[in-house]
Amino acid sequence: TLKMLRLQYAKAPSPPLKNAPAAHRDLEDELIALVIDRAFLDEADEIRDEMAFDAALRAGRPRLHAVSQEVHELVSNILGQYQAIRKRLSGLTQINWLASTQDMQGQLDRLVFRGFLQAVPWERLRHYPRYLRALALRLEKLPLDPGRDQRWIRELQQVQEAWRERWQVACEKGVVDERLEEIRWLIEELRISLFAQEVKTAVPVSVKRIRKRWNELGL
Amino acid sequence: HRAGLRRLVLLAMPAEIRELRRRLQQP
Repeated sequence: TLKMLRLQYAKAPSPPLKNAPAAHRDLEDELIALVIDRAFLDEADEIRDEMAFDAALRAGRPRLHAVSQEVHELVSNILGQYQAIRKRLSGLTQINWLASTQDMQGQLDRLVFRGFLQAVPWERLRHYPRYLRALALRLEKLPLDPGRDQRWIRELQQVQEAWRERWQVACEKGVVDERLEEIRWLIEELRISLFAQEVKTAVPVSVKRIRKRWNELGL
Repeated sequence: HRAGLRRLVLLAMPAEIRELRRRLQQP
């Protein structure tokens, strides 16, 4: 129910992007906005007059019920996994796991924050259950071999640190740099390939490939 | 642009949006 989803969402942090528009919205309004976007405004850029708007309404109306169910299922999955991971992470207090738990908390905070349902494109939200499943698996594996987790962190840092610096500066300025967003989702895939190979990546990914893309994008 | 269009949709179909909100509240 919405009440449960609200509870799961209650501890999500503030958005990283300065002056993010949806930061203080209630979850119900975020969900309604997402349903409206999916049902009526997929081609929002092309709606420039009343005729186009009426056409969008006519096309979207029959989809409304199915879209609302699709949105509800996805968001329930995301917030359910989110809460379980957040709870487990906060229970891990071993000092020698700190590098791993801080890395995971950082990842989680960048994925789920107030307003993320509007800030993150739908195409990406659809991948969230996979990102979160990989994170949960990593959490399970951590006690078995914390040294291995830390080795993967060092591997990840070869691309993540440069990206994070640039991304944080952009967020502080309130700017979304599409190139940094593209790298960001590649880093999410890299995390899967390093920490939870059981979960399949959406695209082939490696440190080398990300560096190559970084250069191609002129970053 | 998108936020403006969303507001227009909300105004254009109040009954459907009310129904959506009602369904969200249901267990």
